[in-house]
Amino acid sequence: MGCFGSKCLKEPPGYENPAILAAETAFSVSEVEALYELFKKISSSVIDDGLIHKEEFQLALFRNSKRENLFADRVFDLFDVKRNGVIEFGEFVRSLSVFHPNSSFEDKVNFAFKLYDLRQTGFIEREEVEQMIVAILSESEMEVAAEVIEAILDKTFSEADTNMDGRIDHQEWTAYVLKNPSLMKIMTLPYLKDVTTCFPSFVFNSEVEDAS
Amino acid sequence: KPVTMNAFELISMSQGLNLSNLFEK
Repeated sequence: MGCFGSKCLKEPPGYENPAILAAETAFSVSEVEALYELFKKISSSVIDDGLIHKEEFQLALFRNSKRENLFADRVFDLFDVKRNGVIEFGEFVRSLSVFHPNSSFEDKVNFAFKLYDLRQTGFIEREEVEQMIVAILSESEMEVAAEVIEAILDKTFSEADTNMDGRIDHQEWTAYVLKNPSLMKIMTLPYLKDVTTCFPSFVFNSEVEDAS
Repeated sequence: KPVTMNAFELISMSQGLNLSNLFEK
């Protein structure tokens, strides 16, 4: 394929053709182009290199590039599919697609499982859930007695760990979220149905004729 | 007191999981 004019020069490493990304995700070409406007904004906020670094991700999430958060770290790592410490545009679009209202429940359930499987062992272990509870409590500056944390863990595992081996496997997780669908609310971002309105400037850079 | 909240309900309240912040201007 040729590379005409100046078009290729402004495309950073990791940039992917919006038409290909649209074909592989829940987004239309226009929506991918609108997401590129968001991506450019986030990826240029600290280091203007067309890649999202962890600091930039934290800045976009918390308005603070130094704020450390267990879950933001996990989300960043899952978005960074190539595991090279940065989120490229293609990774950004493919990962966000899981959060699209039209994406499958199965994709959302799988992503959430990976998110909570902190040590990536293929199971959500009791220690991992405890670590996450402690993180959320410290984030909200709530002091909760150790017995209360134990009681929350007992309740959760008595409901989710149906084979009682002390950890939640993928099948148990799927059954558990089907019984508790509210747990999947965080896996859908209504904004994603509306990205072209949020970032209307994409039309000035659009490569497709019908960008409506 | 009986515990009524499960761990994942609690966890899903984390700001770090609130990706809608990415879209705030």
